[in-house]
Amino acid sequence: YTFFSEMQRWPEGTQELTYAFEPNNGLDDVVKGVFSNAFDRWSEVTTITFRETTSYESADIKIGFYSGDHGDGEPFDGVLGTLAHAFSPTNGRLHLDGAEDWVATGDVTASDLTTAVDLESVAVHEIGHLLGLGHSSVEEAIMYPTIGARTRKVELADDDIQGIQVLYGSNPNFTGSTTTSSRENDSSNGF
Amino acid sequence: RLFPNVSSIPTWISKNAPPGAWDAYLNFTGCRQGENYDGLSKLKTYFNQFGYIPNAPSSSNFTDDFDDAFEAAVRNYQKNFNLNVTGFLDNATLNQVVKPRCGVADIINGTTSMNSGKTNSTASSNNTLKFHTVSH
Repeated sequence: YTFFSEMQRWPEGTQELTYAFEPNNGLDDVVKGVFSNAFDRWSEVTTITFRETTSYESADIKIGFYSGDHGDGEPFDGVLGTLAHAFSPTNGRLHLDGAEDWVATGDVTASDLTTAVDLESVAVHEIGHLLGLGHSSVEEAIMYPTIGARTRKVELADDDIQGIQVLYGSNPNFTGSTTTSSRENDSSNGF
Repeated sequence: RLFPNVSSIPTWISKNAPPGAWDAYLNFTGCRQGENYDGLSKLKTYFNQFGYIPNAPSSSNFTDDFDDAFEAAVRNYQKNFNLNVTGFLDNATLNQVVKPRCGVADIINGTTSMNSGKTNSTASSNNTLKFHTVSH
């Protein structure tokens, strides 16, 4: 796991973050449920919980689908290529490329559509960025930068869990084991 | 397009899927340092976008030369993705390049880096964060 520069994170004491969806997208409950599931995956292992709010402007996390140049200096590029991006804490913006063929539920691996992208897989990854994780070179990790079309990867790997718990600690109810570390901190740097 | 379920994807769409945005990069398979390749500047833009060409000029200024800086970028990319570090655009590297990915850079302002994968290595990030990877 890695972090953004200076280990950017949400302020000490943050227990809950609110999130809202771009009103102009008109997303339905199925899609919103996918994001709820994605947030839950991180809440299960760390100390922060997430709550949807209808107040888009005041939400900590703002989620939206956009196409091409959408004003943040990081234009999307059409089908496949870049799928989504998110900003480091405490910016809170999560943008998904509206040109993709997003699949909200079901077995995306069984799709005949070669450009089908599993929405929850990408959402879980981008939420990692929102919380302060950078990319990982561990292929099994959610925070690995690439994901194939027609691929579903939503389970946090030990690498992801260790990273987020360095930032925010462990959910007291988390019973999983993260003691088998595939990456160790260099103690000479006092990290 | 947003499909609520896999089964809701119309068959006609499946039969007319467009190529991926970066599929054309596969044409650079085999390219290596010291040569000039038509259109390589576009691939340099890709590597710059994801942080692999430090202190790079604006993307419009990239040449089509496979120069030392680009070879270093390819090597760093190969390390980050646990590929054989060959320094040229081999098949495995370009197959990784064309995969769909997150738009967040792998190396941000030279201060944050994915580490070097399966071998023992140290990735420096402005001397404030340094990780040591150990294979098990």
